Amino acid sequence: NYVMVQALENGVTIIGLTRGVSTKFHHTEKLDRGEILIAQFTEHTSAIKIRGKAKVFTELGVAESE
Amino acid sequence: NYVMVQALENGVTIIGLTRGVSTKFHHTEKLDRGEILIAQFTEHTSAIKIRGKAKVFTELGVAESE
Amino acid sequence: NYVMVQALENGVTIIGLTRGVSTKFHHTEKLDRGEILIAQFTEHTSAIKIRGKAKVFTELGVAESE
Amino acid sequence: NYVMVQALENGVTIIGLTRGVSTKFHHTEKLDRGEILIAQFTEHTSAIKIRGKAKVFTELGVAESE
Amino acid sequence: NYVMVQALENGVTIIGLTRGVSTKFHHTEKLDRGEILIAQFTEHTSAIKIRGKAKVFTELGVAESE
Amino acid sequence: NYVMVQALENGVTIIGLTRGVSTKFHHTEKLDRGEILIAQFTEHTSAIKIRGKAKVFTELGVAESE
Amino acid sequence: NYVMVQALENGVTIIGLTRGVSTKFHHTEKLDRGEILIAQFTEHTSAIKIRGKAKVFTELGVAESE
Amino acid sequence: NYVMVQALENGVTIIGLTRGVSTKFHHTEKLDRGEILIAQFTEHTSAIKIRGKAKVFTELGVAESE
Amino acid sequence: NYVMVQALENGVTIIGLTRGVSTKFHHTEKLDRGEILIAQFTEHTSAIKIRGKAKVFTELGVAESE
Amino acid sequence: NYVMVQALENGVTIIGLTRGVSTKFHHTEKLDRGEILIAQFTEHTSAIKIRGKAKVFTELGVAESE
Amino acid sequence: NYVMVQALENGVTIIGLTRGVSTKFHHTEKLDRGEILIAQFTEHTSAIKIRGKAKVFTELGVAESE
Ligand SMILES: N[C@@H](Cc1c[nH]c2ccccc12)C(=O)O
Ligand SMILES: N[C@@H](Cc1c[nH]c2ccccc12)C(=O)O
Ligand SMILES: N[C@@H](Cc1c[nH]c2ccccc12)C(=O)O
Ligand SMILES: N[C@@H](Cc1c[nH]c2ccccc12)C(=O)O
Ligand SMILES: N[C@@H](Cc1c[nH]c2ccccc12)C(=O)O
Ligand SMILES: N[C@@H](Cc1c[nH]c2ccccc12)C(=O)O
Ligand SMILES: N[C@@H](Cc1c[nH]c2ccccc12)C(=O)O
Ligand SMILES: N[C@@H](Cc1c[nH]c2ccccc12)C(=O)O
Ligand SMILES: N[C@@H](Cc1c[nH]c2ccccc12)C(=O)O
Ligand SMILES: N[C@@H](Cc1c[nH]c2ccccc12)C(=O)O
Ligand SMILES: N[C@@H](Cc1c[nH]c2ccccc12)C(=O)O
Repeated sequence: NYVMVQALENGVTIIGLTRGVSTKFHHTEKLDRGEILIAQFTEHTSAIKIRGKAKVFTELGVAESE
Repeated sequence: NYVMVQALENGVTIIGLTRGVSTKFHHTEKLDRGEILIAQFTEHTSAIKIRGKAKVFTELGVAESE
Repeated sequence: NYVMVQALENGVTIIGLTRGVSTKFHHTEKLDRGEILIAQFTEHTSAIKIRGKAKVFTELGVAESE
Repeated sequence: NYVMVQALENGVTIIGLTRGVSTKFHHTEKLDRGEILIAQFTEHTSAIKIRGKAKVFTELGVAESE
Repeated sequence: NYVMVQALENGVTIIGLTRGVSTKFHHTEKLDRGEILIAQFTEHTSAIKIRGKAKVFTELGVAESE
Repeated sequence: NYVMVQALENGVTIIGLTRGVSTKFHHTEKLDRGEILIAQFTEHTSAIKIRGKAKVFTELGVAESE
Repeated sequence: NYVMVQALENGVTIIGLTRGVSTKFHHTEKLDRGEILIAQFTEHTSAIKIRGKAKVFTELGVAESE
Repeated sequence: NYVMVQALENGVTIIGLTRGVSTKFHHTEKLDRGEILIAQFTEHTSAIKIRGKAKVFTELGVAESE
Repeated sequence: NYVMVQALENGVTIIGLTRGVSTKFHHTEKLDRGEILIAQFTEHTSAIKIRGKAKVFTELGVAESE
Repeated sequence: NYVMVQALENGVTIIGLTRGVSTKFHHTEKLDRGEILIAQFTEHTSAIKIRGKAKVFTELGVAESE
Repeated sequence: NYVMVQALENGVTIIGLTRGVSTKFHHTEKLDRGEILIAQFTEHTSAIKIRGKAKVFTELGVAESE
């Protein structure tokens, strides 16, 4: 269970939200244009938020964030 | 088991409903236009409610909330 | 194992029926037009009833309730 | 493992038959025209009977009861 | 693991045969024309016999009993 | 794991062979023309023999016994 | 995990070979023309040998023994 | 997990190689023309060798040994 | 669960991010043009970051990082 | 999990490499032209090397070694 | 879970990288032109690096290293 995010501009952020009773940002990974992050859902990450212009690949399809 | 929501306008809210005997809102994540949230069903979240204009990707198909 | 319901009018209700020996309504979630609820079957919910005009997405196909 | 039933007329009944050595009706859910019930097989329900005019969605195909 | 039977005439019978060393009829469910029974294989039912005119849906295909 | 047999004539027999070190006939189910038996492999049945004219549905395909 | 054999002539034999360190014939099932045997691999049977003219259905395809 | 071998000539041999630290021939099954052997991988057999002219069916495709 | 990365230029880096509460870089693998790394998600790696020009193969599709 | 190798010339060798911390050749199986070996990955074999002209069938596709 | 590598020139190297906290080269397998290695991910190998001209088959597709 992972997703792939490719930054289409500099400064794209991929934020991991905590699993559990409370929902907080536990990590923000910054990508520059062209860089790729492939990230799993984990014991600590049950939601992922993407800001900035990027291509987002998931089992449910591909979307372009802005 | 996750869903992906892309906001098509500012102020889209994605609400996690509690798992268990009672059903309450435990977290509301706000998205601005273009932002994407990919969220799992978890030990604490057994239903997800989406308000505002967004594209919603699931294994069952894609829908556009308003 | 989840279903997705998109309200096509105000006042759509999605009712969770209890799992177990007896079958009662344990929660009713109201949706306004355009809103979406994605709900799992759970330890407490083994049947889901939908009233009002809505689009219902399941692994078995899509139906429109009235 | 669930089935979806959409009533095509008022007074459609969906009956849960008990799992176990004996087979009895443990619950009858009435649907009015247009309403939808999505029901799982459970620890207490190993057979489901449908009376009245309804559209029945299963993994094995779709049928219309009368 | 379930099968669906839709009666095409009155008096269709769906018989559950016992699981285990001996094979007996433990339950007979009668269907009137148009009624539908969706029945699982269970701890007590390892074979199902269908008499009368009905449409039988299984993972292996659809047949019409007479 | 089940197979479906539809008798195409009277007197079709479906025989359950015992699981285990020895292989014997533990049950013979007789079908009249048009009747259908859907039977699982079980703790006691590891082979099934079909005599007489019948349509036999399995995951491996459909055959007509004579 | 089962295979289906349909005899195309009388005297077809389906032989179960023992699972374990040694490989012996533990059972021979004779089929007359048109008869069908559906047999699983089991705790005691890890290989099956077919002699005579028969149609053999497996997950790997269909073959005709002679 | 099984393979099917159909002899296309007399004297085809199907050899079971031992599972474990050492690799030896533990059983050789001879087939005459037209005969079929369906053999699993087992606790004692982790490789199978085929000599002579035969049609070999596997999940990976069909090949003809010589 | 693995991904494959083929460097399209010298100096491509594939970075393993730690699994767990904190997210750090635990290993950076450098690839020269044409070289290929196939890397799993593991007990220690729950996210992978790719910098430089490379072809990235995943179950979700193929992307080209820059 | 197995692969199939068919020798296209005499003297084809299929080598089993040891599972574990060290990687050594634990067994070499020689095939003559036309012979087939179907070999699993096992507790002792985590890599397989093929030398000589042969057709190699795997879940990933078919290749011809030389 | 395995990959297949066919050398398209002499001197192709397939390197196993250690699973665990640290990432080191634990084994290098050299292939001559035409030879094939089929290698699993294992308890000791969580990443595989390929140098030299080879055809690399994976579940994610086929690539040619240089
Ligand atoms: N802490 C929440 C995070 C979360 C996951 N999915 C969600 C959907 C909506 C809101 C929050 C969430 C949880 O683990 O359940
Ligand atoms: N608390 C409920 C939430 C829920 C899940 N699915 C539902 C369907 C309908 C109503 C409520 C729900 C539960 O865990 O079961
Ligand atoms: N309480 C019932 C609810 C139910 C599930 N599926 C049904 C089908 C028919 C009637 C009731 C039901 C149960 O858990 O089994
Ligand atoms: N009490 C029965 C109900 C049942 C399930 N499937 C059936 C098929 C036929 C007749 C009865 C049944 C059981 O659990 O087994
Ligand atoms: N009592 C038998 C019923 C049965 C299942 N499958 C069969 C096939 C043939 C004859 C009988 C059966 C059993 O559980 O095994
Ligand atoms: N008693 C045998 C029955 C059997 C199953 N499959 C077979 C194939 C051939 C001959 C006999 C059998 C067993 O359980 O193994
Ligand atoms: N006794 C052998 C039977 C067998 C299964 N597959 C085989 C392949 C070849 C030769 C013998 C066999 C075993 O259980 O392993
Ligand atoms: N004894 C070996 C047999 C074997 C299986 N696959 C192989 C591949 C190559 C060489 C030998 C083998 C083992 O169980 O592992
Ligand atoms: N340490 C984090 C790494 C991570 C995985 N997926 C993520 C998505 C977003 C941000 C961080 C992550 C974790 O194991 O959960
Ligand atoms: N002994 C190694 C063998 C191996 C498997 N896959 C590999 C890939 C590359 C190098 C060696 C290997 C192990 O079990 O892990
Ligand atoms: N030792 C690392 C090796 C590894 C696997 N996948 C990776 C991705 C990137 C960097 C290193 C790795 C681990 O087991 O996790």
